[in-house]
Amino acid sequence: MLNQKGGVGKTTTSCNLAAAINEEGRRVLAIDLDPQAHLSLHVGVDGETVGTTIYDLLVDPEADIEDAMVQVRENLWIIPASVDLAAAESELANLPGRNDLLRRRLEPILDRFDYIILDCPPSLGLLTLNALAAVDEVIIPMQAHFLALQGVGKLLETVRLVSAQVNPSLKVGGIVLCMHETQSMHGREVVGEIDSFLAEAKGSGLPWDGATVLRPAIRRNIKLAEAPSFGQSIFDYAPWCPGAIDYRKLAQRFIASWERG
Amino acid sequence: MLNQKGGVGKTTTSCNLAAAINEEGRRVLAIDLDPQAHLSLHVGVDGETVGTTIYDLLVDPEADIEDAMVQVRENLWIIPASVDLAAAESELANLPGRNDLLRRRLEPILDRFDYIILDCPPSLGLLTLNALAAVDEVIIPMQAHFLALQGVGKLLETVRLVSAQVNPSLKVGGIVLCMHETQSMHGREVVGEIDSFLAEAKGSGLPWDGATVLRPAIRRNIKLAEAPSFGQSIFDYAPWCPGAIDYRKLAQRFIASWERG
Ligand SMILES: Nc1ncnc2c1ncn2[C@@H]1O[C@H](COP(=O)(O)OP(=O)(O)OP(=O)(O)O)[C@@H](O)[C@H]1O
Ligand SMILES: Nc1ncnc2c1ncn2[C@@H]1O[C@H](COP(=O)(O)OP(=O)(O)OP(=O)(O)O)[C@@H](O)[C@H]1O
Ligand SMILES: [Mg+2]
Ligand SMILES: [Mg+2]
Repeated sequence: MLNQKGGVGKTTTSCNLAAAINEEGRRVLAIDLDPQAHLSLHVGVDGETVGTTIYDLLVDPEADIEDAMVQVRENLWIIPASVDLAAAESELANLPGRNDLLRRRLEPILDRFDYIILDCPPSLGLLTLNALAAVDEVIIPMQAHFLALQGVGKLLETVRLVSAQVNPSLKVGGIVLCMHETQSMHGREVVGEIDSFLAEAKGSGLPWDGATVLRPAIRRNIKLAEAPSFGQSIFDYAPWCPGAIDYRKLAQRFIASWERG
Repeated sequence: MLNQKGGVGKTTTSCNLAAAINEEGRRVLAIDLDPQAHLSLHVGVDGETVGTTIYDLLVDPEADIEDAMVQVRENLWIIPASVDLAAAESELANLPGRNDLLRRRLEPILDRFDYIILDCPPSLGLLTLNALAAVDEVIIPMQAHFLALQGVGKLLETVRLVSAQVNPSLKVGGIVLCMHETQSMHGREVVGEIDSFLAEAKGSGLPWDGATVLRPAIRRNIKLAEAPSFGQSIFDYAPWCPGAIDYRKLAQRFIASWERG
């Protein structure tokens, strides 16, 4: 879940998409890669008290991934973050193979899950690069606002570089529209711009060749902002509010297209 | 205009508060301190084409501040940013007095303006520290969401440090609630938390002693997201929409309390 712009819905989408996919019976692991530790907070897990976090896994080769995994519900697990993670970037700054660390750390447990969702911090630094090196697909949450369009070019350029140099199978899976105002003319214009940009990329061989704006857009719904204050996904907090309905549909379509091939 | 969290309304508030204060007849300078250059974009100024930007002022002692100032309308000026500014942090990393650079650069022109508004990037790095060393007051735009509360402690700690070590007159002027949902129970609870936190700080001597949640809150209004796509403040784009009404009132109260002393 990638976007260097802050406050666009990465954590909300990571949490609720993971929970929704889990509700469809799949085995899901969520990984909190943000020193803000909002994903951990969102599911009621405190990185300070659990013991082993993603920070330990990255900086300590002796740390056991089994200790880092916290069960949230049946077939839904999280590897939490804590504020220590802020130090990871500088601590690992000179380590050879530092971009590939996460991918190697996750290898032993890949077969235990159907989906692994990584919540990235709002930056294109080392943690985000580790995520890009480790995953099959990038999902880009964003708002359909003019100012939100401005950073996308830089984001895609980073994806292109990692795909060219480190992870050739890396693709952009799609864009999730968050906090969406369905009646807004402006929103529709911005979505139009994204649609045409992606349409032009078809056949280019670029990582976003074939990427689309995923549907449905996630409507603005205050319940989605309330849920984290109770340490719950929207499916525990308010399973039939508009936000839950949107994430549920999004997850169902995502699973269908992913499992189709 | 400070908040290390992204997408909280710093740029929208910088632009529209500057424009609103200018509409009240005051002489206003807005400074874009963000490599994203969204404030410049918002008022229709392209840092790439104008020549001298805030980046030049910071890294080149020969650069003339007169060349950096672009007039937007009567008594409303901007010093724009461009993507070059992203390099400033590392280029200035070892310069003695690097935290104080902006303050010294602005000294010659302070008497030409009644208000100088600085739009900070979403980080607590060198550019933000320069802003904190240069200003009298910090304004904190934020959303009344649970997750938004999480970063405020770190923000205030940074303000406290700068106030203690570099800029003893630095104060927190207040909090601006952006993208506010007035009917939300959750919003009211979050505002309540902020109010009590600030109430407890009274008499403490801390920089936020006496700070309040500024009124009115700025309601969510899609016009505010549309205006930047036309390179206009809300007062040129839609001067009587709810967003303009809110920023106008906020500016009037701000001026009244600032000029009272
Ligand atoms: N559809 C929505 N409706 C209402 N509020 C939302 C919605 N999606 C997210 N929010 C709220 O908006 C804020 C920003 O969302 P979120 O934290 O998911 O963004 P983010 O991209 O992870 O931010 P960061 O860059 O800081 O990690 C949060 O307070 C969240 O609760
Ligand atoms: N009251 C509002 N109603 C509707 N949209 C808003 C409102 N305030 C801001 N926005 C929109 O929300 C997005 C984020 O706002 P803005 O860019 O001002 O935040 P920021 O804190 O400056 O972000 P950054 O951290 O990236 O600099 C923008 O697309 C903006 O147009
Ligand atoms: Mg997040
Ligand atoms: Mg901004």
